[in-house]
Amino acid sequence: YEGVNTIKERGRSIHEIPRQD
Amino acid sequence: DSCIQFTRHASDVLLNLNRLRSRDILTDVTILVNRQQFRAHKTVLMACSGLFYTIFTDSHKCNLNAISLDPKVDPEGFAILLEFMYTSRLTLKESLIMSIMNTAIYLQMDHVVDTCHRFIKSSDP
Repeated sequence: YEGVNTIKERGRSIHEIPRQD
Repeated sequence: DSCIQFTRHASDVLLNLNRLRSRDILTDVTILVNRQQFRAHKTVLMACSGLFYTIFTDSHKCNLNAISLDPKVDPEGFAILLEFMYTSRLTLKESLIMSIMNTAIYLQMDHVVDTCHRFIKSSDP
């Protein structure tokens, strides 16, 4: 990743599994 | 070239693994501590504990679906460490600190042992 422009994304990255369906 | 780094991805994955555990989805082992039972995912246990890593990388033991821990292990201390594995939060109660630390030593969770040592030192008058 050296030389790669890294952009930080602070939002959620994946869906959230619910506690119960 | 650009790369997007999702800064909370690791904690989002861990949150979902903990939800799977609480719903008993794809949990593949029961840990028996005295008479108490704890369901968990082998992969999470072995990622966090040297003892579980040794057990589940052993071809004779990796398919076991129940593991009994040493009867000297305190279930309350184990519960706190299991919660830590799935949440990254370690609840250090003064009344339980010795059993948490002894359980962490037994489970070969060296960084947690160091943290318990520091906690004991800092609360020593």
